[in-house]
Amino acid sequence: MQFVIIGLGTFGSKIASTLYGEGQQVLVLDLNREKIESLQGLVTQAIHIDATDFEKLKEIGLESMDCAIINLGEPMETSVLTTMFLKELGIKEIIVKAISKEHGMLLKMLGATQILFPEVDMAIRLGKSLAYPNIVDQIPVCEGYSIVEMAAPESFWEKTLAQLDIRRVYAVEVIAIKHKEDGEEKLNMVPDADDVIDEGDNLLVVGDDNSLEKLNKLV
Amino acid sequence: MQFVIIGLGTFGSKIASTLYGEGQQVLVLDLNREKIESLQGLVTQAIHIDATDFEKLKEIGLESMDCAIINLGEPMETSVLTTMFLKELGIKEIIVKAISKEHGMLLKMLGATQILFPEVDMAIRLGKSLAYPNIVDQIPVCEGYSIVEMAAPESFWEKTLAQLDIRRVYAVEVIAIKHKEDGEEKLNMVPDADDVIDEGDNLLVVGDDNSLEKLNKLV
Ligand SMILES: Nc1ncnc2c1ncn2[C@@H]1O[C@H](COP(=O)(O)OP(=O)(O)OP(=O)(O)O)[C@@H](O)[C@H]1O
Ligand SMILES: Nc1ncnc2c1ncn2[C@@H]1O[C@H](COP(=O)(O)OP(=O)(O)OP(=O)(O)O)[C@@H](O)[C@H]1O
Repeated sequence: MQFVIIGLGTFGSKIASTLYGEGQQVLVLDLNREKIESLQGLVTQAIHIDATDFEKLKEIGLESMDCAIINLGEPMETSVLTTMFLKELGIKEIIVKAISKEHGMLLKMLGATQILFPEVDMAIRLGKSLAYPNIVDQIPVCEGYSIVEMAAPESFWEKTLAQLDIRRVYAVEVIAIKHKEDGEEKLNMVPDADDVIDEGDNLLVVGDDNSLEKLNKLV
Repeated sequence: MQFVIIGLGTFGSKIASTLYGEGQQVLVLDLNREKIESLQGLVTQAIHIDATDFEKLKEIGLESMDCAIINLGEPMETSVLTTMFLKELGIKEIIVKAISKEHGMLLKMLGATQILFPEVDMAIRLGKSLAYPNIVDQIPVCEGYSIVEMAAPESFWEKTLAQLDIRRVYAVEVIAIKHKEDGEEKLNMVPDADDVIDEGDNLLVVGDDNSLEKLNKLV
């Protein structure tokens, strides 16, 4: 697929190299000559350009682009104008890293199909995991359901899954037991009923959020 | 638990409100008076201060803090000095949002226990999901293992899990079937052997990364 990355902020630079590393066609545009120079040969094509210059954008010929990714920093108007121009050029997927909620609203009004808030997303995820230290990670699966990695509660240690009858008692399913041996993590995927949970093991469980919360209170 | 958030960038502000919303004690420090004013009453305590002033930091009395989170932007030296001071004050967990890999190295040398790169993390995740559009989401579980949400391959449609014998043939386990009905997502968690995969369903599968990649090639 063909991607155009506009603005080589931290995010833009990394997504350009990730996509190129996955075999995708990657064109990058930026106002900063040094950044463009440093990417020559590391992406499909790197062009020095002011992305708010609609005539110059048209000259490049972006009609074949499947997706545009914008990371132009401040001020807002730079990404706002660029988004509007890309929509005019008919690019279907326009992904923009936004500065704030209001900025995101503006961008959506002008045709952005996806707005990104990497700092906010990480703050929410890390904040929740710091508030619940026995939860190693929590991944939403769909409305009301998550997969949670949690330290096995003490009351589970040295018992088998069958003895604990977790599915019936707690309404969650243990999809894996993570065990540490000599500093190495071993994953017992889809464990058997007679597998034992050891002290220090982590459990990967899936279930509805209420059931997960009840289980978490045991830890 | 007691948290001190130093620097109210986008990340710092959001993690402060997330932690406070989860019932944690949250102290915020920043050089910007307006930001401190705007947080009065929205966190436990908000103090206007230059975090690179070691004497002023000592005056606040941060010994009881369980964790410090730093989001001080540029230049590097601000977060570098602050990290060093917090380590001196004996704070056990020091989490810092870094500007670059080199910045992260410096911070670790001076006592930071966790370095964050929210823009890089999202760029890698989004970059991979854009390169593999049939993978809705990929979550690493541990070294070499992931949980993947993917569109069910056409060859699976209208067949039961038993008929497909997925565990034996593909070495992955289907932990859930996501089905859309009248715009609503239904999750069939830990499906039975005779459950059918319908056209348009997504599958949540867990397995080693090689097996997941082979399965993904079918889609
Ligand atoms: N008019 C423009 N045309 C093209 N490129 C531009 C224009 N204005 C700014 N840029 C580029 O956009 C990039 C923005 O990077 P910047 O680091 O400011 O983004 P950011 O919002 O801090 O994102 P991140 O946190 O991911 O680094 C810079 O490389 C800059 O040269
Ligand atoms: N010496 C200092 N003491 C206290 N606060 C400081 C000091 N220097 C900077 N700050 C504060 O740190 C914050 C840094 O925010 P900034 O937006 O620059 O961070 P950032 O790196 O862009 O992160 P994000 O992407 O999460 O917004 C500002 O609120 C600023 O007032």
